[in-house]
Amino acid sequence: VLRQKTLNSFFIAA
Amino acid sequence: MLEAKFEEASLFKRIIDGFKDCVQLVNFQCKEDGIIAQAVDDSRVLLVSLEIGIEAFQNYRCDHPVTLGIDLTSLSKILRCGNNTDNLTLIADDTPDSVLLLFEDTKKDRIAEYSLKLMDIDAEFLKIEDLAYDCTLKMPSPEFSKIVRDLSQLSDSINIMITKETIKFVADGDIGSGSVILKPFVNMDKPQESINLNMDQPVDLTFGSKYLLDIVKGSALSDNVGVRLSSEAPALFQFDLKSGYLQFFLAPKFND
Repeated sequence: VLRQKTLNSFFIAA
Repeated sequence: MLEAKFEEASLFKRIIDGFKDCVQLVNFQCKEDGIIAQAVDDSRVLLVSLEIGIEAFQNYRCDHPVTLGIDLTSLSKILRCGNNTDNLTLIADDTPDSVLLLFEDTKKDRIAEYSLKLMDIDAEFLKIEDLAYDCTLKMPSPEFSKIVRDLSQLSDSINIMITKETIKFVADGDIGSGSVILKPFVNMDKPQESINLNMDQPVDLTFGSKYLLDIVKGSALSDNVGVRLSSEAPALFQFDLKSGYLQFFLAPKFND
């Protein structure tokens, strides 16, 4: 089963 | 005071059309050296990052940094009122409630002026580090667009696999499956039709078709699309402007 990742784990708020 | 004049309104239209379907409320940060904007879609899977450098304008002046909070649906309505070949100037004061869009027909004495109300948009600005990528691909944007549109009919996911000399797009769905295989090549007569591939590590990544369909709307901005892929980071899809770019960062799907 494929699950969509979000960007939250990659980018941090500046 | 901001005065940003596009030689042709069509450029700004194509920029906005390139991302208005995936994000709605966007802060345009206008500074001395151009305009930048960033927005994340509601599902937080796709991030759009726009930079319009001053070389992309016929004239550009911004004495004081100003943020224009814009609803892209409303902006699009106004952009449709101008003709593609009109000069388009965006005008705003230092603490604006609205932005003025001035369309000037260069052949006739016709000036159309629209004012768009601005919004207070509470959006965080994400810091995008220089990411390390395993593969860098540059290919004609119409071809990329066709592959995405064709394969997305078959599945809600598209798999991109890159090995040393092969780029493979695959969709496997209920009605059947499809794949498109490309090889890097150089077209000396039409360099924009070349396919360049730089690979440090092979990649095998899967992306949501609906996001890729949003991304290919940027194709009207450039003959080429730059694709950067990594197993560790969101993919980057980039359409270059004469000065600046429209970038899409897309989080992959992964096997549970």
